[in-house]
Amino acid sequence: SLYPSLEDLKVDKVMR
Amino acid sequence: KFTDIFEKMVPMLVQQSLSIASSRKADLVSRLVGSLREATNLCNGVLASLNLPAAIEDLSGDSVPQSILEKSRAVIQQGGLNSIEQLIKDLPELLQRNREILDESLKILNDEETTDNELRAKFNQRWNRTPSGDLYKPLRAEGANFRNILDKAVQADQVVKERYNTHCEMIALLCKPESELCSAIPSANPAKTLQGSEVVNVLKAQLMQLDEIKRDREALEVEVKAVTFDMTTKFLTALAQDGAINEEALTTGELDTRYGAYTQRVQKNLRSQEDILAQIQTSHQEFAALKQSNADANNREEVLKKLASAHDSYIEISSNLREGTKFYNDLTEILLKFQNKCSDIVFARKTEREELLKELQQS
Repeated sequence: SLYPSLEDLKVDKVMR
Repeated sequence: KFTDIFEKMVPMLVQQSLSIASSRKADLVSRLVGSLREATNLCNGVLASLNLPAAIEDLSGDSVPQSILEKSRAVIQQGGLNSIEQLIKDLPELLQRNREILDESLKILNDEETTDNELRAKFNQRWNRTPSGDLYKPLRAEGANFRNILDKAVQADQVVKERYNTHCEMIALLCKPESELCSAIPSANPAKTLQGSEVVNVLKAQLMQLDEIKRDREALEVEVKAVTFDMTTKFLTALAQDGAINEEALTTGELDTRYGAYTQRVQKNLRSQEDILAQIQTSHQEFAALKQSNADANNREEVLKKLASAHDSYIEISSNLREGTKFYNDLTEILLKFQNKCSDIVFARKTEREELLKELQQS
């Protein structure tokens, strides 16, 4: 794939 | 009618393990599908370079070979040059929108930090809250990551643009009506004597085999993508029994079970293609020797090869543009969430600032 992956960013991180 | 709304809730460790397992699965699927697609690209490239199947269809020397006509129709049906031109035009706007959201988000952090620093300079120790600069480090790190991603996207846009520039002329020709296409392809002496010759029949059969191998790949891709499984129970069990989760072992074990057979089928398919392509290349050499080429025939062949390549390029560019458009749209959603995080924290800081100012004025 040509464009960067956004998979990591789609996961909602737990807000502290 | 009781439903447990906490049914899906799992211990943090399980949640993290599930997330990693999901990544591993995505990687494996991506690799498998990637090698299938690579094989198809390779196959198409080899055929185009040999002017197959056009060369064995082209026995009149002046009409448009059937496979080229089909490629032309396929490209026209998908919207031709216009549809990709439009998508290419849209890319800079999509990029800009994303840049603006990111810039705006970081700006409100900067502005609040500036005010906070001014007040700290004014009140010194009495302004005793955590400096904004310290508080905003994680968000700014996220912002820097987004910038990185946008920079990479800009490079990807360039690649697509260059691909388009390289091939747009031939793609435009491929989109012309049959009569125009016909006149644009140089004529050559008909090779009627080759019709029915053994090597042509052999090539036809080999090309059909190759087609079947390609179709198998399409089916394989669908099957591979359809595999689903849930590691939750395994992880919960491991946690309960051992107090820990050996995620890597458990996941790779499950992936072997689920995808092992597919991996083998993919390997087998790739080997079959390798074999048949080698055979095709040998047959093509025989064919070329029989064909008695001259300048006209060579010119004609060159144009036919370029037209076949133009079709493949069109497919690739379309796919790139769909990917790029989706990328920018998905990123916008993510950046809007980021923007909300920034405005939320700045709002909280402003509220806190007002309260601190009030206290300081009273004291």
